[in-house]
Amino acid sequence: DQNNDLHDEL
Amino acid sequence: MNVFRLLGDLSHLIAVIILLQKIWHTRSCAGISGKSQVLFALVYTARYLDLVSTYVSLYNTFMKVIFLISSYATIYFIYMKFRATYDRNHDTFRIEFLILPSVLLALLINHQFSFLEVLWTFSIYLESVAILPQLFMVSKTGEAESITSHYLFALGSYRGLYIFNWIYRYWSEQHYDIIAIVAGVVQTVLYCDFFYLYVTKVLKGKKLQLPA
Repeated sequence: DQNNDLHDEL
Repeated sequence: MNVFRLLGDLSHLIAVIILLQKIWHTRSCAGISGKSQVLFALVYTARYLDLVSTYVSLYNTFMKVIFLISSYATIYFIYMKFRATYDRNHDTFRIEFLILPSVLLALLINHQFSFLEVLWTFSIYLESVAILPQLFMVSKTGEAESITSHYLFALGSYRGLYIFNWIYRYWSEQHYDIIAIVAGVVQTVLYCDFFYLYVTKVLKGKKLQLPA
């Protein structure tokens, strides 16, 4: 899925 | 989490440790661009505000705190504790020309027009160019201490490894974030000239000389 609401990367 | 992202984060952590160790051990920040460090502090502050609102993992929280503390500690060293050794005359890049376009671009191109998301996007755009004052300073002074070039190599490798992380995540979980990817590629490309010199010179024990 494009993007992600939760940015789980630093 | 995957091995590329883990190696990338470790590379970033190593870069931060090398920098703090160099400044603390030599009690000097000669050759270090305070402007780039100010930009990094801006980047991590804008990006890690979600520390108060979202919990991803202990690792995520721990690393965010480390990067925030280290970026402000570096600024403290450069502009206060060891300010006599700060080479102001060679650190002349106009960072407003990096900040303002990043703000505008973040307002125009983002995933969602919300406060935290626009700040996150701003931090992604700014990080991609945050190293420019440092590279500019190295080109102006014409050289860099080997410890500074190790710092730059580790810092450049961090987002370079993230590119492999994004490829892996697209392939394995159909996840991708085009904003982070484009900015990450730009960021890594900016280091290419330095990477070439690092591999061909520094690793052979020579001093890093950038064509002024």
